[in-house]
Amino acid sequence: MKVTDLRVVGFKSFVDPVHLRIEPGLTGIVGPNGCGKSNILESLRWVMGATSARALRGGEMDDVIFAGTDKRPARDIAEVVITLDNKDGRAPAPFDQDPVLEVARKIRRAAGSTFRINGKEVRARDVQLLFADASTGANSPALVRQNQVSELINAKPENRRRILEEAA
Amino acid sequence: MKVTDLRVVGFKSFVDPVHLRIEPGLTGIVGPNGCGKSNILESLRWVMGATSARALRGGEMDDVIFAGTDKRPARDIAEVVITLDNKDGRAPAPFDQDPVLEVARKIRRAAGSTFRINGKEVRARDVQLLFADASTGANSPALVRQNQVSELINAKPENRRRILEEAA
Amino acid sequence: GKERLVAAFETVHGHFRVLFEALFDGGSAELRLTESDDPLGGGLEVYACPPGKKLQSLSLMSGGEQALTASALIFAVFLSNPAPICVLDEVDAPLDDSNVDRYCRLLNEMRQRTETRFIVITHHPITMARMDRLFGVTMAERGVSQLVSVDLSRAEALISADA
Amino acid sequence: GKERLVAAFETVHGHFRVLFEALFDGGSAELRLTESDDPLGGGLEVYACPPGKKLQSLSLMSGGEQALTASALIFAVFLSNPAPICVLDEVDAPLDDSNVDRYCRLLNEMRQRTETRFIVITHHPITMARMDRLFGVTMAERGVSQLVSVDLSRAEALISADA
Ligand SMILES: Nc1ncnc2c1ncn2[C@@H]1O[C@H](COP(=O)(O)OP(=O)(O)OP(=O)(O)O)[C@@H](O)[C@H]1O
Ligand SMILES: Nc1ncnc2c1ncn2[C@@H]1O[C@H](COP(=O)(O)OP(=O)(O)OP(=O)(O)O)[C@@H](O)[C@H]1O
Ligand SMILES: [Mg+2]
Ligand SMILES: [Mg+2]
Repeated sequence: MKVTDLRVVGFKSFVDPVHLRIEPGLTGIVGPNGCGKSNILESLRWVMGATSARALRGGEMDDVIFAGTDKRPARDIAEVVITLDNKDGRAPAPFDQDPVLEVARKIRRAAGSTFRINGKEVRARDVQLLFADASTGANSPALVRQNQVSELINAKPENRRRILEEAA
Repeated sequence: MKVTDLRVVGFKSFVDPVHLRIEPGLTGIVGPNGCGKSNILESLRWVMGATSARALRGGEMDDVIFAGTDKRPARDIAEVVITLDNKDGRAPAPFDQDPVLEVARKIRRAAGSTFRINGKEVRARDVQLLFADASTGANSPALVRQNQVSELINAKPENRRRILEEAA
Repeated sequence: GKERLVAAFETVHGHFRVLFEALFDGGSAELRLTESDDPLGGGLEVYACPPGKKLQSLSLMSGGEQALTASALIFAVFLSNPAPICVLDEVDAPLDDSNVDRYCRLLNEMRQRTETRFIVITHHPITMARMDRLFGVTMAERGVSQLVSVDLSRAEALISADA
Repeated sequence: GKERLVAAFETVHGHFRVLFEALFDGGSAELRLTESDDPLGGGLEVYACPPGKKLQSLSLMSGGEQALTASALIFAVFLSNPAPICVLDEVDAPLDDSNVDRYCRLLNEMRQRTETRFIVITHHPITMARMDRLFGVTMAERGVSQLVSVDLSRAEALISADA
């Protein structure tokens, strides 16, 4: 399974729709402090089924919805869609025949999130399993948060074991 | 009270004697990764009476003593001396008349630390109070550890209050 | 007791607002003491809002914004009760070039307004260039630290290759 | 169960040693599973020793050395079981220029040995120059993020001034 596109709208500072094509090799992301770079990583972890608002630097999950600026009103909805190339057919049934998967997560203020795969509503659990089978997911050690590197080093041995389970 | 000199020997990677003159204004310290820059800050906090080995990135206090390299044997003693200009006579008695104070801390492997002010042995408590009276000390918010800045921001409000007490 | 703390709070709060606005070229920030049954209890809440953004909890700010906000808080405490020495260990690491410049301007102001002696550990060429003097730490012999006084061009060489 | 975990451990351990020695131009590193009564319990201990230094607990390593060691561990896990995507958010922030160079060389090697797609968030000009493509995030309107595709010279301008 390959990850090919990320589309974000209403998520944190990305109030207007944004499309990031993810191609093979090394894609660099640059920009001044506070412009929204780490928010992109969080949108990826969120669509993969992240459950902890605190790990997304918020107090509650509604904190991921655009809160407004001095010129724009707050929004009530945030949505992130990740596109997967499934030509190798490794996605679990009933999606194994689809060449492309679009996994979407949408949150409405005070109403919680819904998940869809190719337009069909599914549970959070289904999305989490889809990504776990593909050796990734919201808590994958391959998604390294800012300042997280020294956390890994200073973590207790039991917590570091988790990284091995990913490799198993 | 002004801090004018720091002398380190046998402390962490500073096995050979090193003397840092601390002059007014901005003194920059540069060098490649792992060369010993943060160890200098730790030597300063240690001589001011630091009690937590963990806050000095070690497991026990003996970890501050030079552990050896592939060419040099480990040492058994570490010593740090900080020189203070007391021309304004604000040091507590019996040192209020001394124009210069030399505060020294020495540790011997498996035998613990001793403190001296101008050659006279004193308790750790005396050294800690000396620096607290001068609005500094091993845990002063003005001694900002590497990666500590985001700790201050993410700290609980009760822990942040400590910074106010410094200002009081 | 409590009066001293409240007085300190007022001073720090005043300095914090001024320093934050200088660092971010605008925006607003404030400190609030949270209530608690214990008169000397309660915590310190920090509210900060970069220019044009909405006031949010500090944890939603970016790495660089947090570093600048924390610096403003630390320096606000300084101005209320200057410490004889301050050491900043790579506080500028998360900052982009334009914020490094602002951080250095703030450092310069602190130098002029207090007697505090600053030791600034950095990898940033912009910060190095603003120092009054520079020391290099090297390990000519692996595992053994040495301290040498350096000028700017030597310092830049030190960080760009294996010393 | 336990056999899978031990097999994974052997593979990660092998890759970790090779990657660590490549990153530090020498030295040695190893992983050890700590014993525990619970067969699936126990933790993972990491031992690492830059060239010429004595083996010490990881917490005594410097900020930059920890960042490189952690990168070697993350990439060792990759080589054992490649993930489809990897995002590295300013992992190069604590590194000096020569270690940024090593980090980039390692990234390049990972690109050649795996199908993983990498997203690298950075402020470092050296890292930017090694990317296959670059995107800039700007806030032309304060508080509103936009994404633009940029070339290297535009990227450098982006980080050195207020976008
Ligand atoms: N729900 C939200 N609505 C609007 N803006 C938000 C929301 N959540 C966070 N933000 C904004 O996003 C910004 C932080 O973005 P982010 O952490 O991605 O920056 P960054 O580019 O990673 O910066 P740095 O280089 O400093 O790490 C903050 O300024 C914050 O105000
Ligand atoms: N007791 C000790 N004996 C000998 N060396 C030690 C001791 N404790 C720590 N060290 C060494 O000191 C080094 C770390 O130094 P330090 O953290 O000061 O580096 P630094 O210059 O701050 O680097 P960075 O730029 O990566 O933050 C480690 O490599 C470690 O091996
Ligand atoms: Mg960030
Ligand atoms: Mg350091």
